[in-house]
Amino acid sequence: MFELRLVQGSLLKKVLESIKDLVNDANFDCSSTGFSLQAMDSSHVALVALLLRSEGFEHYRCDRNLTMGMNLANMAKMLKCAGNDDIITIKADDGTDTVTFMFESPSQDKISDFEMKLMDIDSEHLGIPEAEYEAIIRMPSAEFARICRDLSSIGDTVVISVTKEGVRFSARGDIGAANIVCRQNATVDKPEDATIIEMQEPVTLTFALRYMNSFTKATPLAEQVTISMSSDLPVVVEYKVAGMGYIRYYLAPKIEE
Amino acid sequence: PCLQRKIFEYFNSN
Repeated sequence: MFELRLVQGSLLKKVLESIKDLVNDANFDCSSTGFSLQAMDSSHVALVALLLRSEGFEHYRCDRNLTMGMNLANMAKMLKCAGNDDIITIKADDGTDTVTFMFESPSQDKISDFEMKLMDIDSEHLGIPEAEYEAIIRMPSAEFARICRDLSSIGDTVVISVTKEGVRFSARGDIGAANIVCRQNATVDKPEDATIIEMQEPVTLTFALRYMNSFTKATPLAEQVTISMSSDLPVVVEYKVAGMGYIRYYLAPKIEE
Repeated sequence: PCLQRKIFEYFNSN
């Protein structure tokens, strides 16, 4: 028996919106640690890792480890039927091939349940080694989304370069070129507006903007985004999920041939 | 021209 209950159901809706365009089908792993997922996009260029810790749920019961294969577009369709203020419960009984999503309105006057078929998904689970990153940027997530959106009107790739001066996002295309430099700015009224750059070594990497833009679908989840970079390693773009976990996107760099 | 690397070139299969 697996059951989780999340009073702030909108979080789960936002989580699904953040991954459904990147990944078609994925295995959700349910364990005593929490509700997690690791999946690559169909081109095997990006990887998303989600963790929602069991302590973050109002109720969490997992009698034995369970893997639930779901089509994320279908799951998102079902979660779209939950109101933003609804409490969401996810239930799966042992030995069944369905999962039930239950939505309760805050005043308890409307209760819906949606049953979805599970799938057998043959997915590869990758071991992600702990790494010391040469540069870590923390910045407002909305600002990062704006930069990715603006640069994708200029080119297909972004060069992210961290130096003592700050972090530079550059794109180049048929119509011209663009450079956006963000400097460290810790002296702001609100901590969520800060840009903090921790640099051990200068680092410059090139990435496909299509994926970066897809990652920014997670912007409604967190005021800040953390971008961790090292030479010739995938970048990690991390959004925290309201004290209960994270969504981390890993993106392999483009390299000069 | 740039070559797009794959994610599994960096992370080992479990």
